[in-house]
Amino acid sequence: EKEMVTGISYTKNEAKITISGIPDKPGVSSLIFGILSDSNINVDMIVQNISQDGLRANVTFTVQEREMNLAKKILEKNRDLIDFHYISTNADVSKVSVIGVGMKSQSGVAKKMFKALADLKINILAISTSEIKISVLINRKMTNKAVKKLHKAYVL
Amino acid sequence: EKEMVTGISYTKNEAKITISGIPDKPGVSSLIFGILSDSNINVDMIVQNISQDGLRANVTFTVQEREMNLAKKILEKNRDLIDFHYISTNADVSKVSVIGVGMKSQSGVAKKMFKALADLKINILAISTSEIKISVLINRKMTNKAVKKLHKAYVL
Ligand SMILES: C[C@@H](O)[C@H](N)C(=O)O
Ligand SMILES: C[C@@H](O)[C@H](N)C(=O)O
Repeated sequence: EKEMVTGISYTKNEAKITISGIPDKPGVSSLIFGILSDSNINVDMIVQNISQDGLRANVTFTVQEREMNLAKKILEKNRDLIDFHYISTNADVSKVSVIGVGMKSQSGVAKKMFKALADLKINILAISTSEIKISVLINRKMTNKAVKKLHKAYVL
Repeated sequence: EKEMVTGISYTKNEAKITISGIPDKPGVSSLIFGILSDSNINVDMIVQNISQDGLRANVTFTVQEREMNLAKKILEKNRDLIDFHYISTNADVSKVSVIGVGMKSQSGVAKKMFKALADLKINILAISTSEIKISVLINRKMTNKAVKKLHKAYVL
């Protein structure tokens, strides 16, 4: 199954925001992203993993770095409405992605991408995928090294 | 910023596997997806959120339902090597996605998608995005309702 990786992309102007301890019941994500959308805050990556206890979950999303503080402020203002434990932000991240066509079997592409990052001792902070893209959040200062290594790994 | 949602897609033949308590240090995701890839297990969606304590993280991925038990077996065999707390599986999920072009501001698309699901009291189990796609994992028996509602919401 030849995966066709066609490019590596990255952003260095995003910040990540994680809302921890949101109720894992219908309507919560709708409320959160409704509030962000209504405040005209653009969101790029959204990652939410399965809740461990079935009661509370965590959601991470990225915004333009310049909108990070506003987004956090707006969410804090709505703390009682949303009902979350805390918000953590990190502007020292970058999103690095491997883009391809026909990546029906992500595991092969993921293996190579994650191995390239592991070889550079780069810690993967978050992962989000679609059929044509695997994106990871990593420490921003490792971006150039990561991108260079990925170009080598995929012979691009 | 008109988001151009062009379609709704879904899969009903995938199962989700969550590996909880994996060390949050370089090389772990590489090891996990290396093992899966080497066993020829195809992976579709991968979701990993930021680790809460900086020590342990959780990763969720989907496989073809018929490969779920094999994938779990292989990971359990490698328990000491990977060093994780536990593996949980769920075959009663489906992946529902909103596909679009120019979804530069995901929050607007996410707001509408999540609201449609919330109106049907459908719980969002996991979220993964790319610029052209927002995917969620939901309870499989709600799939048809969800897809129908999304087609209405986006006038498709
Ligand atoms: C955690 C959050 O996604 C919740 N499950 C919801 O459906 O809104
Ligand atoms: C949790 C896992 O993704 C780890 N951070 C790694 O880089 O492999």
